[in-house]
Amino acid sequence: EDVVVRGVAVDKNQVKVAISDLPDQPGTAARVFQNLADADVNVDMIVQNIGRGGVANLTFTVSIDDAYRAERAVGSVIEQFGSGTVSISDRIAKVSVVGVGMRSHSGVAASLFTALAETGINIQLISTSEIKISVAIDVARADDAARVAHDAFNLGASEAT
Amino acid sequence: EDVVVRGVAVDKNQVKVAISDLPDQPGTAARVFQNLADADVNVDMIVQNIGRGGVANLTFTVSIDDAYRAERAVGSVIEQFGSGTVSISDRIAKVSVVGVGMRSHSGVAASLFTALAETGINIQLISTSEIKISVAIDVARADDAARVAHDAFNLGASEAT
Ligand SMILES: C[C@@H](O)[C@H](N)C(=O)O
Ligand SMILES: C[C@@H](O)[C@H](N)C(=O)O
Repeated sequence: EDVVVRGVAVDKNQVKVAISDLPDQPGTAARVFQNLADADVNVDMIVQNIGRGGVANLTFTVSIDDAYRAERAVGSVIEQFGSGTVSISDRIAKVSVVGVGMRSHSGVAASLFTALAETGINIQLISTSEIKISVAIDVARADDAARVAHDAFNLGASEAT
Repeated sequence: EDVVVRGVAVDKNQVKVAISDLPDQPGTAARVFQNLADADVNVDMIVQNIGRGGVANLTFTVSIDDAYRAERAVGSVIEQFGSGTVSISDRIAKVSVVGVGMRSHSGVAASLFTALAETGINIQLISTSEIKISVAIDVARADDAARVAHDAFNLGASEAT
């Protein structure tokens, strides 16, 4: 399947909610997201890597408007677990390369990551699907990131929000 | 935007490639994926959470056919970093709920995660986009996962590969 990169999207209005030391057993992720759903919090990226030592780190992003409610919703559920801490980051930018056929192509990831690295932007989170590679970066670098990503894929102007 | 869950997809032929202690600075992710691209390795999920203490953990999934080449490609680049270890997991199943409008809905994540938890399936990786929530789980539970995910969203038969 051929890769077609269609555009770059930038959202400058998000923060990370990072949960560390979540008990790595069936049910913990479910309860976190049920609490968030009950609190009407809209979640964008969800990134969880494999657990070690019986605990896992789970990070998700929300719009700034939802940050306070997200932290409270997570805080109350992890209290019941007896393990876990939640923290809200400074504002981040979510930068996404959108296309088709990207799933099988390490080359698209390599191109995006290289473009960011060459301008000194550190990648904080990575999440991918067949149609989108998303990274979270420092919001202060959002415009640079959009520019170098567009150049990397020979695209026109980006839509920043 | 209304959520419409269209289906569940299951891939039973993947493994996780987990890189721990990757130097958390611009360029490390780029070099890893450039090496993978050069080795013609197709990558599916990429999950990287925020770094702590100057290092980060990055995990991606590949088809079983690509596992050996993936490990060698990653091994050679992390040698140059002087930090980082790579390991290949046992076979995992990637279970995805596919739909539209899912990005803003913690409820869809909650429903999937709850369905898995209620049958005792542990979630190892999570990666999301507007059209897909994907988790990596033990391959031995793949059929159970497909079944409970279908029930959770009132869907028909799944396509398992
Ligand atoms: C950490 C969390 O994802 C846990 N493994 C669960 O299945 O809920
Ligand atoms: C860990 C890795 O993602 C690093 N932060 C980078 O930007 O390449």
